[in-house]
Amino acid sequence: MRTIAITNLKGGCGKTTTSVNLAAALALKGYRTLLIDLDPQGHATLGFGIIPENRNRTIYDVITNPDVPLQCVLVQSNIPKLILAPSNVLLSGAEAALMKMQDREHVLMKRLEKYERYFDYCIIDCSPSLSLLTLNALNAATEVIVPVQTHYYSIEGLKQVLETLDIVRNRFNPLLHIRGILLTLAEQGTVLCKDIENQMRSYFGQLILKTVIHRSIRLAEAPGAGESIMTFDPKNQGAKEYMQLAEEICYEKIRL
Amino acid sequence: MRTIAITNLKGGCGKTTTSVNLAAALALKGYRTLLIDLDPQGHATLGFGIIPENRNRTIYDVITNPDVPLQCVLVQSNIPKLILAPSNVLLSGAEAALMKMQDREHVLMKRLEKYERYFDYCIIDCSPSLSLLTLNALNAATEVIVPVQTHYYSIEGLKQVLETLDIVRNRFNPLLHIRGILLTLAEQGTVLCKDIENQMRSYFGQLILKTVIHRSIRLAEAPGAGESIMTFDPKNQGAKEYMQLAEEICYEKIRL
Ligand SMILES: Nc1ncnc2c1ncn2[C@@H]1O[C@H](COP(=O)(O)OP(=O)(O)OP(=O)(O)O)[C@@H](O)[C@H]1O
Ligand SMILES: Nc1ncnc2c1ncn2[C@@H]1O[C@H](COP(=O)(O)OP(=O)(O)OP(=O)(O)O)[C@@H](O)[C@H]1O
Ligand SMILES: [Mg+2]
Ligand SMILES: [Mg+2]
Repeated sequence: MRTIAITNLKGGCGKTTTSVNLAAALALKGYRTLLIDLDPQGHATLGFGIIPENRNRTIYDVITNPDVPLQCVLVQSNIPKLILAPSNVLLSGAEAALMKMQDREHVLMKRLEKYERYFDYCIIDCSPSLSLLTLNALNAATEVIVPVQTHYYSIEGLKQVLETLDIVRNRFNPLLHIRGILLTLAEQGTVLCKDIENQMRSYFGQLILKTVIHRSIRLAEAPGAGESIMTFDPKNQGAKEYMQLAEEICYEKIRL
Repeated sequence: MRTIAITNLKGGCGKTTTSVNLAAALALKGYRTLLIDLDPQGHATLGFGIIPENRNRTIYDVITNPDVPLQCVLVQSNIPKLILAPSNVLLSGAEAALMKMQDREHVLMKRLEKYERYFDYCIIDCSPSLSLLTLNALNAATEVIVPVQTHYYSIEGLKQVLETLDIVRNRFNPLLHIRGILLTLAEQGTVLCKDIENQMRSYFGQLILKTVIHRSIRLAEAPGAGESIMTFDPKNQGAKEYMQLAEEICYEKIRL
């Protein structure tokens, strides 16, 4: 199982949108995919039409109670090969619970070990903060994708994020490597976004994924229908771009 | 001094953009304005062209060390009546430091008491998490503005934010009231944003501020020049809308 954490301290850069749609694209390509919502906002859960408040058991229970195995909380999405571990606002209590646990940075990693053979991919959506919960995601993962909006504030924060990932690799998880920086919310035709993209590619080089996700209002509409863009509007540019991202992640040749 | 916290757990909804431009608009209207950057990302600091790493003293020092008065860290912006208390990544260490302090939820409030007579407005930019730092901002404030993007994920999280603010008012700060919900990043002409705006006004009524901030690429370009939109491009729609917001906040009659 390849476990990929989708993380960035900057808020609103497309972490959830990427988690939901990359997981959906991988599942549609036939990979057995597990999507874990590790944000107490529960937006990845909402993204598949699951009401967070209605779940009496979530990833919170799996993390804080070793007697609750992951399969107890899993929910089937509208895509056969995609299964979701939902969250809700109770997850914000995980931070205090984890503080008191043994080896508190690796709890999620241990909970996922048994499921390595059941899934090909595990995607983890993180909240915009460097909490113990996010650290658990980074230690359970072997790869990280950092979505970055092509705006000034986002670029400035990126150096901090990369430094933080270095620290995590050195102190907690030697396997962790950056699969790539994903440019998101790129506005077609604006000088700002083109400038920022060029600056990013010259500064970060190969670290920037080839796939760029452009702004498309349908990507913002899809969560309202409780679906990923893949099933909500498969012909939309956003759907094509996230499918291209899935192919780039799987090392297949990208069909341009 | 009216102290207004700009907060929302949802990332990327325009907290920093609102803090920077509302503070600038208030200062241009002649009010003595203090902008406090309470986000370790230091984006409000960047928004005025101040390099966070270059500051050897920031709001972190004021919070964690009672011997460092606020005036030691203040920086003059490019607008005469606007002064900034900058932050940088060291502020992420404040959480652990506050944990050990007496009356840890009210530390910022106490540090600001002496400055009540020197400023008319104090604007506090918060990070997208409900940390002890954000709680300090909510306890130092008497008013809260909640910026909300007119998208699905943002709406869903709003109920949680309002519940959280209720808890803070009941347990920590009886003076805290919601000055308003500010609709931001509204895309002109899309059905989604119009739908969401209508849903919001029918559900939340008067709580929704009259001023709506529309998406304008110049608002995203201004931080690159290290200026607020007010001086970067005063004729831009974003500048007019933030000036209208400042007038709405000051209870003046809004010139429509
Ligand atoms: N490519 C895109 N085109 C249009 N809208 C988008 C795109 N990507 C994301 N969005 C919208 O922008 C908003 C922010 O995206 P999203 O919530 O995925 O970011 P996030 O990083 O997960 O935020 P948070 O920091 O709160 O977790 C959402 O309303 C989403 O629907
Ligand atoms: N009205 C607008 N029009 C166009 N771009 C905007 C507008 N408001 C904000 N932006 C841009 O959108 C991005 C998100 O805004 P901003 O950083 O202010 O949100 P935030 O809530 O402070 O984010 P965080 O949760 O990371 O603190 C920024 O790149 C900003 O420049
Ligand atoms: Mg998210
Ligand atoms: Mg901000």
